[in-house]
Amino acid sequence: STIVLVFEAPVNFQFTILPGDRVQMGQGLGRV
Amino acid sequence: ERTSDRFEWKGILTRFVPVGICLIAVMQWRSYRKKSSERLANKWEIDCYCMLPLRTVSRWWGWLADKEIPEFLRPVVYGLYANTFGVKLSEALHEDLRSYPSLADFFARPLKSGIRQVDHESDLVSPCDGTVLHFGTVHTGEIEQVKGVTYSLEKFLGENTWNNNNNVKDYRTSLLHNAHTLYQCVIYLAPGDYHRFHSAANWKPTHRRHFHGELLSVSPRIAKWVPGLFCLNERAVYLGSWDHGFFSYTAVGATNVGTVKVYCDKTLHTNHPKKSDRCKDLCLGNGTYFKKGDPFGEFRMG
Repeated sequence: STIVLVFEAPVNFQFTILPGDRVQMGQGLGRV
Repeated sequence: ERTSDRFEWKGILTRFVPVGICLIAVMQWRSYRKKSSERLANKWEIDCYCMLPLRTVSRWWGWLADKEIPEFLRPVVYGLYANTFGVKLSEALHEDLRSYPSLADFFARPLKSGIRQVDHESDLVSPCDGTVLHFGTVHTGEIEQVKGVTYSLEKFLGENTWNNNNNVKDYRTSLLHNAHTLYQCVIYLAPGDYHRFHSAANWKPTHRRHFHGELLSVSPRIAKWVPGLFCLNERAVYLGSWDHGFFSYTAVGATNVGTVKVYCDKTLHTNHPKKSDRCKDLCLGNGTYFKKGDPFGEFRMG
């Protein structure tokens, strides 16, 4: 199973993760 | 001398030739594995994969997983599952394995209160436990499911009927309200992970779109092999808005995990015995609002 998020954000939005990272529910993924 | 030479050569041949053959075989096998893992599936291979009775398998699996297991057997069955897939039992709300009537209930187990902290500093948080397959900006109508393997944004979300940007020809641009960019993030849930999912942001879903589709595996190996995987599979797409404009949240089903439950949407029925090519739309209105970390739904076996 997979969750896919597609969203609009300002150009300065930055992800704070890396591909292959293990993440937990509630962990920050990105911020403006 | 000749006899001793013959014995020496015989010893060398009998010892080193088989080792050499084995080494060559291993190298060839590794090269084949590397090539096949980098190769994308052809259309005929995808067609053949889709022809497999995966929906029937999924429904049978769901039926079996829903069966109540005798109490004395539960620790054995769930313990085996937990050891095989690395389930963190200490995080489960009920650590006593006897309290889960079926494997499906164990699979969709809740977590202890407060075991996950929601990062209030981030605008976007992880909706679930899992592995980040891919993320990044979307500059064209094609999105990457993993590096270099794409799927169509329009096929994935369906026709844009939810906003008034229909006069914009480019589908991606029609989703954007301002001079913003489109982003995406894909998170894969492994069999041992916590299988409930939560809101990833403060947002308001207004539409739901349920695409009946295939129930192919969504493991990273298959995602690297089958282009357009997420457009083929059954999925529940929730569309709406957040502080920065358009926001969509999609739960994609898989062979063993074909059922998606969404708590605010009782009309969603996934993994139907009959496959349909049509998608079912539902208007959720403007009254639904989710905060970061709010429970959203769960994946269930079968």
